[in-house]
Amino acid sequence: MGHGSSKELPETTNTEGGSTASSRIKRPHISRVFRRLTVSRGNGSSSSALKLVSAEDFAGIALLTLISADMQQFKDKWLACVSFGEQTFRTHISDQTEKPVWNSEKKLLLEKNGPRLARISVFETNRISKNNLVGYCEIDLLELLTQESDSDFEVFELFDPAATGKVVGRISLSCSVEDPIETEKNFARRILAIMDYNEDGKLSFSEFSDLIKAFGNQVAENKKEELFKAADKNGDDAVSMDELAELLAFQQENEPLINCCPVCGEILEVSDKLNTLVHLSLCFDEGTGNQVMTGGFLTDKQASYGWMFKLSEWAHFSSYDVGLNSGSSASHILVFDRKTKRLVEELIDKKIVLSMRAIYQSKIGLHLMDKGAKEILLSISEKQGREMNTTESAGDIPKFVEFFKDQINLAEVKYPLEHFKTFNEFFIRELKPGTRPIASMERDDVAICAADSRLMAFKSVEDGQRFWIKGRKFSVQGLLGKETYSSAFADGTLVIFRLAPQDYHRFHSPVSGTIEKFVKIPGCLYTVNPIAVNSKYCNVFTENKREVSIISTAHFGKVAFVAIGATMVGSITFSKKAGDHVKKGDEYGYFSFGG
Amino acid sequence: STVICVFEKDAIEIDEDLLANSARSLETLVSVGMKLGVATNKQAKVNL
Repeated sequence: MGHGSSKELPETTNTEGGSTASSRIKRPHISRVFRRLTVSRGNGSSSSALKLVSAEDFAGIALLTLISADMQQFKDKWLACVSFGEQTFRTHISDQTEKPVWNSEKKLLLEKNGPRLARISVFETNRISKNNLVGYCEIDLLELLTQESDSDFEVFELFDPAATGKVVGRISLSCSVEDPIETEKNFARRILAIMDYNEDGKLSFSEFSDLIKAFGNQVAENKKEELFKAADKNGDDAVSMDELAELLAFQQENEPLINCCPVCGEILEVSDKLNTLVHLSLCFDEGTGNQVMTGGFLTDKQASYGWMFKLSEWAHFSSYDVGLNSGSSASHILVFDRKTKRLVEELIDKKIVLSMRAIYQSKIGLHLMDKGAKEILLSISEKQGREMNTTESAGDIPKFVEFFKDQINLAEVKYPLEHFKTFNEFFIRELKPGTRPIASMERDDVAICAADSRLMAFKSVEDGQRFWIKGRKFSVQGLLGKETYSSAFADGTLVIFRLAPQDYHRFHSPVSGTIEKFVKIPGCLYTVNPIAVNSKYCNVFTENKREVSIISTAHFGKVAFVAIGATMVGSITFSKKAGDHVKKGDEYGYFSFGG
Repeated sequence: STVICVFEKDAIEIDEDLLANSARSLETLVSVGMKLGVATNKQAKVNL
């Protein structure tokens, strides 16, 4: 690396008098000394990057690029993983070749007292040998980032994991530290893009006010006009990206605007400004597609299994905590199939992923939309309900079946596809009798699963909140509402059945007993996807539209059955009424498209 | 959409595999009718 033009970086040490917005600001926190180099990217663009001078500088964002490998005449499909600290990231799988090219980038957080050693593992993958570790190397990033080099990239030998010292190939990679000024600008650019509703590249006062509001800093909110004037250096009644970057940098030095990360909610240390910026930048980057490597794995072995990385995401080991950040990159969710005893990956319709990202990915988006979001979601759902009840919508059934071909078993469906005149009719399809055998049918002391679904069960509400439901306002009382809540349910056992679009959408009684009552609770139609459930900012179970029923049983006492509507699928229909006796396994109702 | 069942405290002993997966924040794919758990009350024990 180095690429010839290594030199002192005046901007980072210059505290006044520079011509750019960023250089006019005092920045003691980024006054470290770097060597500048230019890194050429695979796409032809180039960007400023830096090398460290000493261990003291080992803090910031490092951009690691796994470029290519030479696997010494050994042809196969290849993927590489980089493990750094608690996380592992993986590249895509290369073509069948002995010289795979990935050009996969990942931003890594460098911390003074954090990890320095990165382990690179290269796996072969083919029909016979799935994800077989072929070679590895370990790289001291501090050493790499401080050493003098004239090359854009470095080449490391890959060692055979089974034979000490045997070289099986070579890998080329580059690593540089992101310019702190660039980090600030990128961050400003990112939040500006989120807040810039009319996409003119600037923030109007109204957009700026929303941004300050989203930061959750009351002091700043009270003087947003003052802040706007301070930011609007050229007096054009709008704040540009440069102006915003300058304001954020200046404020972070003096009176921080951002007290907690708007994405993951982590409280930010006022004293550690560089880490704050780095944290925000990485958090905002997640899920945007800006980073090529996928990640969140615990080990390189996990990373080598395509599906496995989702486990670690949902298992909450991400360095930036749980919730929106961890869920934001999900277009697949990992679940454990009880029948086959295997982990399986669940597809989510891209349209749904997009809507979820737009709304739930950032606290900012969610916070700002506030009441607006509820109306939008309701409107989308009502519109969807109307569309799905038209005869034209039946045309979507084959596409839907094709999309979920491994997950919808048409042989189980009571009627052939031609029977369904609308998509909604297919959505609430019935199954052939006997398709779902009921466990211990003769024993009412054995409860059964109420829906074809992804289940989470917790002995207590506390466990549920520890492992899954992260909404800060969740409570059983809030879930059931005043009319149906009783103290017997306090810290009761929670069982959550989450239905995915492809599922059989009728739900059944889990127990035998008599239905005491039904109570409708109006509310929003947020998604019930783990992205939202795992978010500290969403309280989907206590804010969504739902209908609560109480079943009085001989063996379990009272059982509360709550059907919760969600985005698009907000219509809840019960096929029983108060006073009816239900046998476990009886159909109890269904969800359909609508508001 | 989601269904949530709330059982009274200590009224049900949920199947261990379901609890174990959930404790790993891992959802379990289930079908209608699969066993969920057994009542813990005395009457249930007598029946057993």
